[in-house]
Amino acid sequence: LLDASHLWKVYGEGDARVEALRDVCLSVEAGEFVAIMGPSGSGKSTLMNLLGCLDKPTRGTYRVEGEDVSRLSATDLAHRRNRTLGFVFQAFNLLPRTSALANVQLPMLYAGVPSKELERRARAALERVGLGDRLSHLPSELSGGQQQRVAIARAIVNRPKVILADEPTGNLDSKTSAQILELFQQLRDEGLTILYVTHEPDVAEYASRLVVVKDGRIAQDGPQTPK
Amino acid sequence: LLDASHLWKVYGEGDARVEALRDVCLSVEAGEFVAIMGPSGSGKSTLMNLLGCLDKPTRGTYRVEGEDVSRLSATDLAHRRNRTLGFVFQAFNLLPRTSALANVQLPMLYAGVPSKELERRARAALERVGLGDRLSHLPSELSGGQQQRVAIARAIVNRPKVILADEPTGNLDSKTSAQILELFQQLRDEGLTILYVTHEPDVAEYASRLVVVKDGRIAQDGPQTPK
Ligand SMILES: Nc1ncnc2c1ncn2[C@@H]1O[C@H](COP(=O)(O)OP(=O)(O)OP(=O)(O)O)[C@@H](O)[C@H]1O
Ligand SMILES: Nc1ncnc2c1ncn2[C@@H]1O[C@H](COP(=O)(O)OP(=O)(O)OP(=O)(O)O)[C@@H](O)[C@H]1O
Ligand SMILES: [Mg+2]
Ligand SMILES: [Mg+2]
Repeated sequence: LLDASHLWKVYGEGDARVEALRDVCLSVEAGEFVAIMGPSGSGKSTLMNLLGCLDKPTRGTYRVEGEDVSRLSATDLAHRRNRTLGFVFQAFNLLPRTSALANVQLPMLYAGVPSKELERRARAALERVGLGDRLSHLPSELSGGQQQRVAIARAIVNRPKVILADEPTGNLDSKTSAQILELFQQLRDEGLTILYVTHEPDVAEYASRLVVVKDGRIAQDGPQTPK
Repeated sequence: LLDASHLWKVYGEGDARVEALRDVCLSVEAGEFVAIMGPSGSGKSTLMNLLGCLDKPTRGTYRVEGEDVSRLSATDLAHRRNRTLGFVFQAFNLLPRTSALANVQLPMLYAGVPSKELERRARAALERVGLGDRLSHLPSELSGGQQQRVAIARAIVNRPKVILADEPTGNLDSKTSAQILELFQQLRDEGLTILYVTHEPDVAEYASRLVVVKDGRIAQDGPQTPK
């Protein structure tokens, strides 16, 4: 499903050169549930941005469903992203002047979902993350963990094939974290593929495969018995 | 040092009314090391914003060093905040077009620190949080955990009496978290008072007092043996 081959991501030159990713190879099949861990600054978000087609590698090839994404036009890439991938950003990236409900509808507008479906599905996604009573709030009127959950609802509402979540429980207490991880498990049982970055071992335990990133490289990659 | 008496914070009216804080009383002495935990949306950031003089309560009185802050003019309140309190925001709130080094210098500019001191002290604060090699990076060129650490460096650089940190380790791996918490312990040994919000029990263990917030109220408040 996702096939990253010898990816490099380099920023800057000379003294300012940062090799954020070095020769990264990662292959993910449909239905997998993968946790990605590693120190701060090790390259996890950079990797997620490449896997999510939000950025291009400096070197290497990345295929989604067999298609080399570097060959796609910007428009085709945006289409591919919209129908296949749901992304939860480390900093949420919600539209600030837009309610929770409207924020969650955005991916569906782009996908051409019929207008009478938009509100119903956005509401259902927000209820799944426990925010049924915060639909009209703006991001500035929501707590950090509530904003995080709006970002999660937005990532799942289009039923993408793959969810890429960068620290999805970073701002959540343990009870709400467990609810979100159980939601991810249900989605995986419904056929979605899930990759999530976390720095908490308790959270990584829900996955059936663990990838550890260190200094821009994959230091470890193997199966584990999920919780 | 900090004395919050019967604080309420209410947003909205009618159906949209949210009682974010209800009748909260909290008293903190100089030199304390307090962890604040509680579910997502329970009122922790709202409480921190009131304690940090970034917002006013709907009802109740809040005194800093014996002075009722609701009596201060906006200018005096800003001065009081700048010299007494250092704040680490849940969303970091760094200036996006400004380097890490310049972001950390901001509180000192406001305090009138001599210009030849500015760069030296900002650099020292960034080295203390492990970012000595990222001084000229913009926030968008830093990882989530690196941005978080710039926000921490900015909060400590003016040697405030109190540090209020809202989820300071939320984006940090366990090794970097431990470094930041040890830094907080050192600062407490140097005479600072530290309050921090966390949702991770391992992180709360460093404090000598635990406050638990639930549904806008203080559900629990007592001493604990720190790690
Ligand atoms: N635009 C950029 N220019 C220069 N360096 C960058 C840029 N973006 C990221 N970096 C650097 O690349 C490295 C990897 O960043 P990345 O955001 O992938 O880390 P991360 O593993 O997600 O960290 P965290 O756990 O703190 O979120 C970091 O050291 C960062 O400073
Ligand atoms: N401007 C606002 N208008 C209406 N409701 C608000 C506003 N700001 C915050 N709230 C609500 O107040 C409650 C408390 O928010 P707060 O940010 O203090 O929670 P928190 O404990 O910090 O949560 P988290 O752990 O998720 O960061 C939340 O339910 C939130 O929806
Ligand atoms: Mg990251
Ligand atoms: Mg909060």
